Amino acid sequence: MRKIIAIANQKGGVGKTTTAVNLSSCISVAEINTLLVDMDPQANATSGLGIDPRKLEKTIYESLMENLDINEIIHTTEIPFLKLIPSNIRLVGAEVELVNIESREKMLRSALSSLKDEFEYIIIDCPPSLGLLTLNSLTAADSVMIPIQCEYYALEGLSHLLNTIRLVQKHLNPNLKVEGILLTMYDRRLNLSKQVSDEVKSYFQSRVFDTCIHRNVRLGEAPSHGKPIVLFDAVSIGCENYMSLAKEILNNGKET
Amino acid sequence: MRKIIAIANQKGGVGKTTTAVNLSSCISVAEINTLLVDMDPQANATSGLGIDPRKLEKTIYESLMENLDINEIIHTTEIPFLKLIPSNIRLVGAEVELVNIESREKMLRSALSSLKDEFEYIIIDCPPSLGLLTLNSLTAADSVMIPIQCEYYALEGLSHLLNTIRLVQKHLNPNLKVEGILLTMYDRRLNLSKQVSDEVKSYFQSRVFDTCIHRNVRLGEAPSHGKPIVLFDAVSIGCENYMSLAKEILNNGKET
Ligand SMILES: Nc1ncnc2c1ncn2[C@@H]1O[C@H](COP(=O)(O)OP(=O)(O)OP(=O)(O)O)[C@@H](O)[C@H]1O
Ligand SMILES: Nc1ncnc2c1ncn2[C@@H]1O[C@H](COP(=O)(O)OP(=O)(O)OP(=O)(O)O)[C@@H](O)[C@H]1O
Ligand SMILES: [Mg+2]
Ligand SMILES: [Mg+2]
Repeated sequence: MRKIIAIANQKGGVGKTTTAVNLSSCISVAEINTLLVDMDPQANATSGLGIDPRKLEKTIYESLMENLDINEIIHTTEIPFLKLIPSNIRLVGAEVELVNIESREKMLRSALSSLKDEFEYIIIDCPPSLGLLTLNSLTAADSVMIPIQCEYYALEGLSHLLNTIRLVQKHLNPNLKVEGILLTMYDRRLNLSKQVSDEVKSYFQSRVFDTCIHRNVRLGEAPSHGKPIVLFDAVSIGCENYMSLAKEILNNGKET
Repeated sequence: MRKIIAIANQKGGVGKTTTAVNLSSCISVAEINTLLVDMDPQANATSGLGIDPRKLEKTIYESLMENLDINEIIHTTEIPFLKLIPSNIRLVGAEVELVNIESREKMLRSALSSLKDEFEYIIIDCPPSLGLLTLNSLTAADSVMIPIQCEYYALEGLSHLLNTIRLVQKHLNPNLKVEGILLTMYDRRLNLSKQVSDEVKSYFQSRVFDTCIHRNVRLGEAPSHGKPIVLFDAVSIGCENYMSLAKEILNNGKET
């Protein structure tokens, strides 16, 4: 099963990077070749795996904008079956530099096309916007996973994100599917979490993952050690949740 | 004391909108004429004050891009001394449409220039990016307030934000000052909050506000009722924190 999944939501701080880093690492510990692509100039996914973005000369920016061979930017990580394509702040320039390029939304798709045989899963972390970096990710992807924080503002932007997905499906990537809606930072002590989660489930029904990611401080601490949760604290709730999400994804893969 | 303060940080979900909505409303209940400007296409500040962005025909977009008189887009709110310049999703277009305009970073500054006599404080909510909407806000502002969530990833992007502020000071707005660093979502039960807060205080010293905003579910619930915290739950910790921040800002104003 070969699949490229983009993790996208223009709302900030909803758990895109935490999901990209931990889902890719939980899949890879099952000895499945996995690639994490950091398409955010903030480079949080890069540093979440212990790599310092400021020290990098070859990132996704050089591959997209300077035609550098993509194999030259693939980094190993502490997990044997997990590789990373890092980013750094130079990627900010791409949002503007791509504007006047002919096939500006398709750059990432062509860059990744040579890698589809090497990796079973490619996970793409998107920035908090619906600009050209996210459009490139949605155009390259087979499906999109939408993390939603269990907070009120998180519901507000959904219709715009779904519109953007429809436009990408219509003009750029007709095969793009919605992998699912992932509830994140669920706090069982708060009514707010339950209200938002009930609302999301009644609207999206079966497209919501069974797995819900609970608020768990270990998920917030792991990045400061440059480790995914499966290496930082394998017995935490956070790790349990992301392992269960990985299983759901792997099982979804079997159906199609 | 007339002051325009931009609330900016490209990291998503750190409390920019929550701070913009609640600081502006806490200042205005002291019967000080205050204007909140929503420069985020997500329009969370607009809906946080109970206005539906989808129903609006006149927003900051029409003023910036279609030269509509700014007085035509000023909305009243439930608080007499608080007015709002709303936004909605059309503002997404401005990020790209502004690219080829001569004085593209200065559009908001000229739009707001006629209002400086009418309002003592103008607070601008920025989107989670350092694109043209945030650059316009930093160019229009007298000072910038930087909310920092007490989480590890929040520290990562600071150097890039400070570089951008320096560039704006050098080329676009020499008078731009840093109003201060605001610690948000502090959870006294977590070591992580304390670690991040200690690190920020040791790096930024006196530029960190004495007021720290604690994690308080009432701040997360208030937007679903379209009310700022001072109307939703005036006795909550969240309201106490933002009232104390408003006092600090008003006192800072006296010094200069
Ligand atoms: N389930 C969780 N429990 C506790 N903390 C979490 C959880 N998920 C994410 N966090 C923390 O919340 C913050 C926001 O998460 P993250 O950075 O993954 O969101 P994002 O959507 O990628 O943000 P951005 O929009 O800036 O890219 C981070 O500091 C992260 O460590
Ligand atoms: N002190 C707090 N306590 C509890 N919840 C909070 C607090 N501050 C903000 N929140 C909630 O956290 C989420 C993120 O906050 P907010 O939307 O204000 O951040 P933002 O920086 O404006 O995000 P964006 O980058 O998307 O613009 C919101 O759902 C908000 O209600
Ligand atoms: Mg992220
Ligand atoms: Mg906001």
